[in-house]
Amino acid sequence: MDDNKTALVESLIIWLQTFNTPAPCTTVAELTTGAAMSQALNQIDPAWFTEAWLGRIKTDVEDNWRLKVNNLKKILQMVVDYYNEVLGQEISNFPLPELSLVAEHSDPVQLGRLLQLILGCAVRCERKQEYIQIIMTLEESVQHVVMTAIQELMSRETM
Amino acid sequence: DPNMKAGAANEGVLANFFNSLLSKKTGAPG
Repeated sequence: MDDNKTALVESLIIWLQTFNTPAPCTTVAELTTGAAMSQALNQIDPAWFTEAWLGRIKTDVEDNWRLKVNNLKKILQMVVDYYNEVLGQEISNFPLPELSLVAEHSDPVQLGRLLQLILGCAVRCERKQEYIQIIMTLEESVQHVVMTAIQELMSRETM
Repeated sequence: DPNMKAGAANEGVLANFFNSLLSKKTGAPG
């Protein structure tokens, strides 16, 4: 696999691991269920990504790609709404991830885009200070990818 | 050592970026 294509997802997986989610969070394949990402979002802003919402994310999807897509759709929709309604930022210029490619083929580029959107939530939420400080403790090469990912998001946002 | 200098400069860029992010206002504008 091309290093450029996997650098984003690999670094953002390392970042996501700082949330210590109950669901496994070490490989692209593990993340395709949506369980770890939804648990991280619940930590990022529990008032928006509520326990009730989290309860609608199925954790026993195994290799059923349709169930995975359903989970990922719920995540993406809530994240996009979070940008619009909580952060007051349109992300219509940002290419949204192809969720079927994530669920069916564990596509690292598309998963990277979804993680990038979640990163954007973490560094702008009410508790962003805590999350940014955690990012600053990560390995320099990871911080670099995270910084570039945030800069790309910012360059595509409109108020 | 040029490598050490480059490393320090890199650290500075990262620290500047994340510190500026920390100082930005949270939430929706207005």
